Amino acid sequence: SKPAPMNAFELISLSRGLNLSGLFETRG
Amino acid sequence: MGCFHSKQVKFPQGYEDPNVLAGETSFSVSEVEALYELFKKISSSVINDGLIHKVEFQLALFKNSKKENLFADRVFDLFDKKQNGVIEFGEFVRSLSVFHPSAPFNDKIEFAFKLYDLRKTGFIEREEVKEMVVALLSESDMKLSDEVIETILDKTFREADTKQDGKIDKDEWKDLVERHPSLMKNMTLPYLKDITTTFPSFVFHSEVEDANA
Repeated sequence: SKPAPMNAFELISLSRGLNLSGLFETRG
Repeated sequence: MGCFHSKQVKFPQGYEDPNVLAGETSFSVSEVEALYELFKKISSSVINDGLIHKVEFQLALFKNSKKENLFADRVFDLFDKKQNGVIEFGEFVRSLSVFHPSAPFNDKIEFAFKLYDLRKTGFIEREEVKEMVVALLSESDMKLSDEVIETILDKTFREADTKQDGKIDKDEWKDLVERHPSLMKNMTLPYLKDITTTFPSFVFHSEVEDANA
């Protein structure tokens, strides 16, 4: 049996562009 | 007057008083100053003009300035409140404030709604959601047929579009998020809670004492 499809927004939220934690790895 | 030497610090255009920014956001003055250390690093990575250009934003996010990403573009666009192609310090702090763990949940919901309303019509339309799903798939290794994408969209709109007009308005969005709070996971950055320990060098540039003198 096929798994139930995800909510489209759950998929979208996986984008790296929406994960701003990368900004905080700008140290040095 | 030994302790009252004035600092002749030159701030770039767009710089705003940390006291004012702290008053308007979820950050303390010290946290705003720590954010300024982060801002300086990002805004001087390519063009040293005290403003964050899109290429610098992408470089900070992905460590690669050439990476095109629909969502990073949308986030940049929302941070750039003046819509002049750059992010000033005040815009940076005010926008990041929405991502603070203690920022009002409603502000996070509003920000995400604007983010997903690609064409700024006041609604999240089915075509926009499809465009975002396709963009997500193209940046990841996931492959889904058009049929599967349409099934996902059907399911999403059956649940979210309670007025059944083919688009999601702000109230419908709020209802959906209340049922699925995990959709807001990206809207909170735990880093912002201890920004002063991540960027401790703010202490050396702090203006807080001067402001209280």
